[in-house]
Amino acid sequence: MFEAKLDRGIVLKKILDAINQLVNEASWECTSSGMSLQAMDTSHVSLVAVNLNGDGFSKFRCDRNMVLGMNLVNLSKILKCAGNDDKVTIKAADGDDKIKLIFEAPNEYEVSQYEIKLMNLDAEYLGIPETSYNVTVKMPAAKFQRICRDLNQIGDAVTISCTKSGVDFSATGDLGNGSVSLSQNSSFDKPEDNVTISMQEPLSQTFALKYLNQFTKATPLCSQVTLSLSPDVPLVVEYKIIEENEEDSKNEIGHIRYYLAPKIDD
Amino acid sequence: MSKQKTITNFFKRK
Repeated sequence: MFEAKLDRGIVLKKILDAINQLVNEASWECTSSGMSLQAMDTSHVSLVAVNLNGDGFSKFRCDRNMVLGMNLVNLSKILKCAGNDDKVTIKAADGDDKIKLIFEAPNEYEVSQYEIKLMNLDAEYLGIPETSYNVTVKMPAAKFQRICRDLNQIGDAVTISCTKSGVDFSATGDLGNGSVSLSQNSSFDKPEDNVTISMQEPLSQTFALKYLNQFTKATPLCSQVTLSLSPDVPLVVEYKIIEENEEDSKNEIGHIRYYLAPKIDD
Repeated sequence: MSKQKTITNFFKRK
């Protein structure tokens, strides 16, 4: 038996919005410690890994490990039927070919139930090696989204260059070129606007904007995004999954990490 | 000319 309840169903909606264009089908692995998902896009250029901690749920029970393969586009459709303030419960019985989704409205007298068919997916799991990254940039998620969107007007790829003075995002195309430079800054009043750069050695790497623009669909999950880079390894774009409660308290319940293979000169 | 690598060039299948 598997049962997981989130008090703020909107978090699940945001997670699905963040991944369902990149991957259409994937398997959730459920264990006593939480739920996780790993999947590559169809061209195998990027990989998304979602992790939700069991203790981030208001109720979490997983008697034995389960793999719930499903069509994420369909799951997303069903989650659209839940109100943003609904409590959402996911239930799966051992050996069943479907999961149940239960939405409880805040008024406490309206309950909706949906079922979604499970699929047997031949998932390929990749081992992600422990890496210590040369450069880590923590910046406002909305700023990163804006930069990727703007530079995609200029070209298909962005070169991220990091030096002592800051980080540069630049693109070149038929019409010309463009760049956005950010230097480290911190504000006591608005920590969500901070740009934090940690660098061991200067670095410059190029990535396809098509994928980065897909990753920024996770922007509503968290005010800050972390980019981790090292020469000749995939870029990591990480968003924490933050549940905002009624009292405005923020609770980190997991993360989404996107890995993007670089473009490398022949 | 830069070439797009795939993720499986870096991460091995389990």
